Amino acid sequence: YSTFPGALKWKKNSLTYRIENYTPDMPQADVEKAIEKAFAVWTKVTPLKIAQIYSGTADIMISFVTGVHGDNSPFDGPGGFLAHAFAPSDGIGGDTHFDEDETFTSGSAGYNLFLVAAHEFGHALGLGHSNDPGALMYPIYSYVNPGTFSLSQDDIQGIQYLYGPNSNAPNDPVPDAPKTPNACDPNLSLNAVTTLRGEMMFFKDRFFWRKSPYVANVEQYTITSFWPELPDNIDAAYESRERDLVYLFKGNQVWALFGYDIQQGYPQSIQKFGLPAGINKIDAALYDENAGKVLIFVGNKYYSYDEARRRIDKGYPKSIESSFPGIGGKVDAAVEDNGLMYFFSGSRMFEYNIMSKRVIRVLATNYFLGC
Amino acid sequence: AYAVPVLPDNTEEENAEFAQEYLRKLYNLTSSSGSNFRRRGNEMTEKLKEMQKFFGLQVTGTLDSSTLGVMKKSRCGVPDVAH
Repeated sequence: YSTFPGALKWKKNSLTYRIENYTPDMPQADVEKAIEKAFAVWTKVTPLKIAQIYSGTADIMISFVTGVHGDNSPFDGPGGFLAHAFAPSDGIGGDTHFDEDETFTSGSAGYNLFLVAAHEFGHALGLGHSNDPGALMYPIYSYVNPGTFSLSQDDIQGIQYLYGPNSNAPNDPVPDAPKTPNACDPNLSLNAVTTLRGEMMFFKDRFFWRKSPYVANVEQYTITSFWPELPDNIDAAYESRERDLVYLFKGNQVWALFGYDIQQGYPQSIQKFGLPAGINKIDAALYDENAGKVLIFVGNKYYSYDEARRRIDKGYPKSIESSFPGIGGKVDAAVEDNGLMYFFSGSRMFEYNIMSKRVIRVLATNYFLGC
Repeated sequence: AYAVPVLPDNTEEENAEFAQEYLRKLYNLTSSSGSNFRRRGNEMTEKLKEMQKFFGLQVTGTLDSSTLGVMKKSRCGVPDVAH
């Protein structure tokens, strides 16, 4: 997290806000509710009390404006900058402006007003931007379901650095607050791994790391900052070299990516892969370029899927242990790269040689993540 | 085809102008029309590195597609408090 120079903060714990005008994008009552919820995100974890007033000058004046609007920081039309807010101080301090050229909503379309407002009020209370991609105070917008939204530990540590905890619930939210997965956590386990046109992607919770062969470090993003339609905590992923598509699995659904674009007509049912009716979730998948088959891992068994014939090969399922001795019988994720298979299980990654049919190295799950 | 996010087919020059504007608004790049070409170029490189470091990108000081991809994402503005 970061604060403003001098750790600017309000000298009082009781603040006021006033909504000067309303966006026509949403019913006025929904705007009121989004703004109220956005303040509650911060008052829940601090001693702050923030009340709405309907006339006069409030500490935090809220307005919807476009382009040049008198503060020497003009907005830029649709996209780009969505809003901005001033750090705590008298006068314009705390004031929050939303770019009316954006489309604000209560849902996932356009920009969710609650999410944008909660971020801006972080600034209005004294927080700067965070470089933690899982933090609310990360500068780039990414949609999360407001119903399940919670501040990250990074956000809470930042705001409590300025104002301390909520005296009524001193420590409740911090232990539960989600932490952004750390690539260098020796106990890191993964949800799914796939290649994508020469890159590798490692999925964990609502994040993914992207590793390009030309670049030493990995980049971490929230899944929804690239694909708002995709769920978090995906189960499996593989790249079909024939079709130049990446398939992403969660539960009994599958999505397809063409490059970084979501294919139309998805999600579809995983039954399209000809799996037995009782299977509602897979653990991992990889594309065996050598055999031109997709290996689909479910529990301690796996299936071989023939993409050309669009069906599961005869004689499957087989037990993982019998075909891939030494990888431990069940996998979290799997990927084939440069003729080797990599099986991820908990904090270990098994490098498997398809030709000699044996594990050649046991490495840490974060081996590729540049720690 | 590369994997990186497909960006609208802007020309290189348009992308450079976009990046300059982004860095001017968010990283205090001084005006891009200054006299000293070399100094301007150095400052642009330093500001690009500052932005790339913040976002955990490869710190190259050059406007690569990953960096441009992050610049084009919708985000929070930063008001000009100095003024």
